[in-house]
Amino acid sequence: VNPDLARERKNATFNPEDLSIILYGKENLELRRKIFKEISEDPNFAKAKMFPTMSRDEVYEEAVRIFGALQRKMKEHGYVKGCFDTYALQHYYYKNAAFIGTYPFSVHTDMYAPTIKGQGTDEQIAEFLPKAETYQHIGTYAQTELGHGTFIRGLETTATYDKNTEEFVIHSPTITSIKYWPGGLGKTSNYAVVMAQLIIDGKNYGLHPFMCQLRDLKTHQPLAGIELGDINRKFGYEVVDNGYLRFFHYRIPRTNMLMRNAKVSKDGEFSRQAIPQVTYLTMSYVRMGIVQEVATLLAQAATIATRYSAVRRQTANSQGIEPQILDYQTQQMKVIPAICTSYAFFFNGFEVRKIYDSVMAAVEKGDVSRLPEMHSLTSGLKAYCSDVSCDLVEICRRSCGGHGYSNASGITRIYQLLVPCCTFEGENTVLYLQCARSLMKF
Amino acid sequence: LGKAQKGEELPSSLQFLGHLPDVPPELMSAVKFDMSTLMTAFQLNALRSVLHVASELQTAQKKVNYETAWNNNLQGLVEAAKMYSVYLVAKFFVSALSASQWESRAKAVLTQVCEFYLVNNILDHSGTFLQNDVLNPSQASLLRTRRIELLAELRPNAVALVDAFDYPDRLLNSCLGRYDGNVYEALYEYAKSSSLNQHQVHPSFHKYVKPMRETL
Repeated sequence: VNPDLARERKNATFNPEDLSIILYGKENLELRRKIFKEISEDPNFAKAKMFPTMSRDEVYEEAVRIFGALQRKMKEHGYVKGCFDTYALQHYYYKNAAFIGTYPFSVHTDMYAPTIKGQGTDEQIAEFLPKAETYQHIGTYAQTELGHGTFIRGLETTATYDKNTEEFVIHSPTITSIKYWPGGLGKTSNYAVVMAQLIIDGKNYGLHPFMCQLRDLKTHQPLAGIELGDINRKFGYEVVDNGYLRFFHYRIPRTNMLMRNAKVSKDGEFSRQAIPQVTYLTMSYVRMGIVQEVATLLAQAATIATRYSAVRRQTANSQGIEPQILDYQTQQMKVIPAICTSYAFFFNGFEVRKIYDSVMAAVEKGDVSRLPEMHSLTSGLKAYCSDVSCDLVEICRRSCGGHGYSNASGITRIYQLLVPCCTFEGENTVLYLQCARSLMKF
Repeated sequence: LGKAQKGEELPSSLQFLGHLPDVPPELMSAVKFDMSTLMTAFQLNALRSVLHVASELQTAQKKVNYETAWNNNLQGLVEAAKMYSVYLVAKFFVSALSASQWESRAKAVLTQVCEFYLVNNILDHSGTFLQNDVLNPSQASLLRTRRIELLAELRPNAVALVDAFDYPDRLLNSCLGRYDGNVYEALYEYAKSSSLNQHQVHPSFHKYVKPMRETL
């Protein structure tokens, strides 16, 4: 170990292990370390080191291969019992194996399955969820359209009920209505929860979720009446096949509308069981996840910048010794705010999760009174935490001097993962305004 | 500033350096800052930001319709939402800390971390805190001093604080942030692994550089 780092550790006034236990809990900490050891020792995951030199196709293929290998490994070790409650563990497992922070199946685990659980009837959950848990159905969440983002009332995709056949006809009436951006939509998914305007007898009943099969379950060929593909290269997230999807009067059974909160009967009668805001719960869930995720990304950048600041020496003092750059007040003012904000965001993430869980428990009992609070809270915090994390990660990158610009720093990769957090699930200014609207109302 | 202090003449854009305004003595009085006081400041700041834009909206709506009034106050609304979010994060951190029964040395350093976070955020948003009359310039100055003190207090624990995040090298995938600190050896190996280094002479030399030289 570098002597400067060794001395830093020796001189600390506390044992980092105690703080790790505070952050993760003793049991989780041990599990994380066990997983890491298993992955490090498994040759299956060694190839992932090659990511920076691979083509897009190779990166995607390797990411899918690693995911499959990890699923088998997790099952083998009893970590996966066909339940998405282990998804946090799955994320950690994957990130350790592949270095890339995300994977082509992330929307499947983070949005598709939770939407079935949250918005399906008991019968629909029984039908769809086991298939999702075993990856027979690989799904995504198709809401955003080419010409429409956070303003979801402006979405154009229609689901028109046909009483004669008891089917919904899903259609993309314009180029701007093409579903665009959902992760995993391009090549990975064979199913999607599609958000569309429900129309019965010419009357619009607003936005609702519909289960749409996109590809043949055996051949994986796109089904008739559907056009879909990858949206091409992006700033980062190269492992994810963000996609586009266009419907041409595509028919699905009536029972494929997720009907926990609103129903359409065989004869076309619409009834609502909950307030319309329940439809947006998935967004609150994902925004809560982003609040937690940006904390970990910022903490990683802070770790890199701080350790490097302890090792790097620069500019001789009057005794001719180059001090550690961490001894310069200006350098401290770069890394210490990043460290402290990481901790603040960790605890913030825990609290938001607690609030979300209590609101969800109430919703399950039919009490939806706290939904506006949840929406306001997750909108504001998603925007604020991702904004601040982005700024601080850039400062961490600069705190590494020229080397921060090299991919060798590891910070360039973190920055690529953070930047999209400021625009996905709602561009931040729009989210601040959603939060402000709630504040005015309250 | 040196020239200004010596009474030398300064260019017009720098003349302000030579004209320090008199500060009333009552503004320089010391104020004690503790967690509770700091949290009150965050709360008051968030509240006043919201009340301020709400009042602006109400006034605007007497002259124009709701939509136009809303559009003319978007910046104030965003600011109010930000101050609310800043307040929330601070509140959650302080309440986690006060409710905890953690190991005492770890808790002591987390208390410093939390105080730095609060002080630094007030200073980062000092424009709003000043505008909302939650903070005066004298208090801001005291907070700046406290922030520098906290930097020095946290400095010895900086590495241990990031070690506690417990990210393995494999996850960080960084030559600079390695646990063992062998940064330069790793950077050297990283350079050697560049795909451009597969050949001592890159094919583009013969293909493009030589013909170009021959034509010049």
